[in-house]
Amino acid sequence: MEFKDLTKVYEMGEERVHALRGVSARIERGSFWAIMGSSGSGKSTLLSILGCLDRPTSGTYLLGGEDVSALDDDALSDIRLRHLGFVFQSFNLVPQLTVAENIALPLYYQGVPERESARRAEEFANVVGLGKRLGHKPSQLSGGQQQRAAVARALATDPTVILADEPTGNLDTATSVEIMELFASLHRRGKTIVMVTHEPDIAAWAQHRLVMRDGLVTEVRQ
Amino acid sequence: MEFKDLTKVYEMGEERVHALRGVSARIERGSFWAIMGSSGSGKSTLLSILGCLDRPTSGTYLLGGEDVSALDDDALSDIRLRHLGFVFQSFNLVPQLTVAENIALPLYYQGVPERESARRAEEFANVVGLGKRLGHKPSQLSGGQQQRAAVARALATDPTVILADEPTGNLDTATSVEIMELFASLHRRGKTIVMVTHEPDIAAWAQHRLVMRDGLVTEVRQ
Ligand SMILES: Nc1ncnc2c1ncn2[C@@H]1O[C@H](COP(=O)(O)OP(=O)(O)OP(=O)(O)O)[C@@H](O)[C@H]1O
Ligand SMILES: Nc1ncnc2c1ncn2[C@@H]1O[C@H](COP(=O)(O)OP(=O)(O)OP(=O)(O)O)[C@@H](O)[C@H]1O
Ligand SMILES: [Mg+2]
Ligand SMILES: [Mg+2]
Repeated sequence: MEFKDLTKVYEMGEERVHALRGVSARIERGSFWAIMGSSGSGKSTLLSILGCLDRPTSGTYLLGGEDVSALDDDALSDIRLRHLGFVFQSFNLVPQLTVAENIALPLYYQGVPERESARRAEEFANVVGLGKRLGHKPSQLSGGQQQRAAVARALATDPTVILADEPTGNLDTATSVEIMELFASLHRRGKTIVMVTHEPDIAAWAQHRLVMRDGLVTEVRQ
Repeated sequence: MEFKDLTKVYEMGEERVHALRGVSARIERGSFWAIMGSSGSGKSTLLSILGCLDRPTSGTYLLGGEDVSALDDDALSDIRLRHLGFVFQSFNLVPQLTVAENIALPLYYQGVPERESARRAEEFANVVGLGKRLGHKPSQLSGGQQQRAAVARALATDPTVILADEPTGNLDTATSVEIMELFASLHRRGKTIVMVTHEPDIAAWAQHRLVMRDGLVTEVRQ
């Protein structure tokens, strides 16, 4: 992933919010990055652009050498489904679906047969410690359990790139370590991981670090 | 706040989840407590019972010496409105209302005149660093900004007791310290604060600590 001079401006009537003011970096395939920075500095905005969920206002973004701005919405949607796993800051679980159905959702969209989907959903639920919760709905889970369901969903398609926005924000230390060990083993298997976190102990699990402030990158540590 | 042998069982068809298995403690007026524990250990469940948002399955809860189980829903609602400020783990902001309207919502329910409500909402928005966001909707805010709006709403009525579920879960270190300094100053002014957190640095701001695991209290540190 290589991005150059990315800007993002949100326009709301008269007002403009400059969420990103020109950020550039190169994230090598198979590397593990932590993005840190103050609240409102643009971390989630950057992650959504890297994850092809949103387009920058200006600047270039090359994903696997390909210019993402040249792709239409369908092509972006296809890339997201086949190569990216996204853990959202507010989880975005579907309230009407069970834990198992939520985790299996991207597999369903990929056209994976029902039985294999269900098997994989159960496997990943177990990996994040939710094996006994398959039939529960999100409203019946604690905050940290919902977060883990969101992590399981992002991993179920075995994506090449994992983008995680505060994946341990609602987890106690011991459970956070379990999730980080999971990420570390995925990284050893060749995945690219870009993780937003505000906790230094969590950022320490990554190889590289990017720090943001007010829509700009203030530090890059390789 | 004094509770004894509190249990909470969630029944979902055939299944029963024992969220609380008998917890007891005494939280003196004007004290500052941190509740820690593993994901799913019952922290949010305990907080919602202390905050009169939910009733225990069994056990007693005395709030200001009064047995809460003897009160009907209207009386509980009245206590919540007049004495308690609650920061939810998932914020629970109203999507259709602006930041200012969200913060002012409890004041509106208390019957405070519009102009005074708006003035106080602006004051608390400034206190949490959202002074420039009054007209924005929650979907236009970052995760940490939404969290701060939820904190401002809990404080706007100047409640005697503040119950906060992971109030800094989405905040960077510097902003977390600002929120903790705010809580510390409220505590110095005599407020009772009960805060769920998984971060030891945040728990360190409290005077006392309660640790939970699997629906039980495993440790009480005075
Ligand atoms: N409405 C509900 N229906 C069924 N079970 C529930 C419900 N709410 C919570 N639970 C269960 O009760 C237990 C305690 O949940 P609680 O939300 O209190 O945990 P917690 O300590 O706050 O966890 P976390 O740190 O992950 O937020 C969990 O096992 C959870 O799945
Ligand atoms: N849909 C939107 N409309 C308008 N402004 C937005 C929108 N989404 C984000 N913003 C603004 O863009 C800026 C960056 O937001 P972003 O969510 O990327 O921050 P962040 O670094 O993730 O913050 P946090 O650590 O609090 O989650 C913030 O000032 C935010 O209010
Ligand atoms: Mg964010
Ligand atoms: Mg909780």
